[in-house]
Amino acid sequence: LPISPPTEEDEVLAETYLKRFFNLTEETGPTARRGPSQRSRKVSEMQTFFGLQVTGTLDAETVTMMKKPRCGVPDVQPSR
Amino acid sequence: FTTFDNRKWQTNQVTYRIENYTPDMSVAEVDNSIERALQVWAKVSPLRFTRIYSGTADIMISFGTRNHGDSYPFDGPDGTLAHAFSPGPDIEGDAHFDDDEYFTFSSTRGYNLFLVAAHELGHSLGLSHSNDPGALMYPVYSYTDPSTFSLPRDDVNGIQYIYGPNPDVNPNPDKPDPTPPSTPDACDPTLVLDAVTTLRGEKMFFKGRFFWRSYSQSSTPQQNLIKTFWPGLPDNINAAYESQLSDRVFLFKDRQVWALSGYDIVPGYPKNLNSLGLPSTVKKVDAALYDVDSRKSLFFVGDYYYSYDEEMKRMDKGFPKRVDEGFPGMTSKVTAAFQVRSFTYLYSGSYVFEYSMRTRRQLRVLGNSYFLPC
Repeated sequence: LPISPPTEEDEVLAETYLKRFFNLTEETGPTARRGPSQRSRKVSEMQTFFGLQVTGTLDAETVTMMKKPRCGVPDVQPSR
Repeated sequence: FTTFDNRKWQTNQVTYRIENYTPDMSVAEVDNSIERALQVWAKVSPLRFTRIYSGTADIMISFGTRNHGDSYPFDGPDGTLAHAFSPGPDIEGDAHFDDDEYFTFSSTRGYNLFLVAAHELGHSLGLSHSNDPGALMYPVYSYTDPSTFSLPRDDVNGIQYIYGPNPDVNPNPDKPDPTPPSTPDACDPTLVLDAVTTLRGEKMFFKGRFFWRSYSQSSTPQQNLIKTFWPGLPDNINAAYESQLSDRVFLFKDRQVWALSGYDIVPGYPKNLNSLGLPSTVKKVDAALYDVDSRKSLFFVGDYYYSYDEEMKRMDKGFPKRVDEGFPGMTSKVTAAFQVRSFTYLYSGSYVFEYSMRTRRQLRVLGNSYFLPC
């Protein structure tokens, strides 16, 4: 697995992936600055789902998982 | 498993229609793949499927690329392979396949349409994604031989949670249906591992179709399907070991052995067991390890073990020896083995026996969870 930090390409991939499959939405307003970012929480959610080590960051394992071929249905259903 | 808020078809008689075809396969192959994918679910539920050729079916099946008319565009080759909608009117229940993928009927190239369709049709019937890596409804594609495919336990539980069991199943109790395969659980105290090995600092634990990877930077062992990493390797590995001499991991199944260099299968493998100096009478290796101090590979076969000199490419004289001769107190069959920090660990059933190779003394008896945390 690559040990280098995520590239810009990985960041874009992660953004798209989390929006599509883990319901990541745009962060706006002052609440976004409190506590871990929504993106970090969504990364953690994804890592939990796939049984990866939960770091909340885009580590190599997480990026590798994001690149695997998969079904287009979200893993987390939007709340209704 | 998870469901889409319990959305389901209100009837067990569900219709489907194949609207168009991929150019990757013949019409007959597509028809057959879809039909078999539906039967995967019909076998274990009261659902019955009828194909229609015109009009609107409950499940409309189509192939398309990029923007294909549903506000969820596909993304070109790889990435997203297909998607489907949960049961309901209009577009709901429909399954769409990304025709920028290369779909196949049976080979390991491209993406097997039967496997992709069986997953998508699970959505069409009301199942969402499962986080069980062995489940069909796991979101990541993994090749399995379609000819031996059996719907995993998690998916059977899911579909039967929504629709109940198949009322027609198993009319003949003398010939029960095969049990759906379950995903092994590291927390199961009765778990008996097939094989264990190291690989450049990682530890690997094999069981059935799966293996766990464990490495020092991560506290959570990661469970994967063997086929996800190595489509060419068999399931139910018998034994494995890492040779520090050749920097290879050898994996054994029946009379064959595969070699990995890093994560790649070394070309020219599988080879016969006699390529490692084992006599032709040996039909399978139960466990194997590489002893760093003596630089010998040890192969456990029943009550005996062999010592192989990889450098000289020959079996050491005086072998095979009884296991309890080399490892006093080890009277039960060795089912897996490896060395960690110069200590030897022999697995037998769900126990792990720790030995010092210098004194040949048994030091501790441990449980599986010592190396494979629950």
